[in-house]
Amino acid sequence: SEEQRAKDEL
Amino acid sequence: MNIFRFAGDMTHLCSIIVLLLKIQATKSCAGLSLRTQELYAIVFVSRYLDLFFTFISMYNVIMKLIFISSSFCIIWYMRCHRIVAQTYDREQDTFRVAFLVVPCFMLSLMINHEFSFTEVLWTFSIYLEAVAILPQLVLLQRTFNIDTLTSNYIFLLGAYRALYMLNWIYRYFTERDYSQWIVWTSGTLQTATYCDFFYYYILSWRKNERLSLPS
Repeated sequence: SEEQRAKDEL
Repeated sequence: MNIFRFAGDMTHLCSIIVLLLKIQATKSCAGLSLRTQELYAIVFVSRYLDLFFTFISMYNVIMKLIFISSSFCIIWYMRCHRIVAQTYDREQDTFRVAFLVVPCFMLSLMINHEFSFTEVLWTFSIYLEAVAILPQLVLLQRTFNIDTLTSNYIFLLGAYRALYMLNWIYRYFTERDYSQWIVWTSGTLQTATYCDFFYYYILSWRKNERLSLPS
């Protein structure tokens, strides 16, 4: 999901 | 993953390694702000809660564990280590962090992507990271001459966020619905707080003399 991807950054 | 983000993460890692080297090699934390280190520990803990229930990649997990453990390790050195703790300048490091933590938390309750426990804490960590360096910059202006390792540490911290800005621009243009305006706004403000430091850092580097910020 977009949320999931948004959290892929440290 | 793009080169800007990877370079940003590596620069961030380097800043922590430089800090640990400084403390290890000189057995001193003179010129370092414990409050900034504590704020970073809060940032990492409140941001990496998803470590336990959303697996993104091994890289992501390992880096999060490194950041969390190193920030606590540095705090342990500055608080508990029998030699290093003596060199901590408690009288000078007096920035009232409540003035940073409370507004950031209030803001994260009001402005966030989704009003859930982890989301609010994640947003809080984004806002707090933007201001976490302030106690260190204030301490810098009080202790006139700072050692090279400390200034390198701060320079690398600023560079990491500047590289992340390139990463956001790159992702904005290459990925369709990538938008993180909370991270972008906060990250831009964060990098802006380093600008005056960058200016004096490069100035002193060119004049090849020790860095001293005007008080």
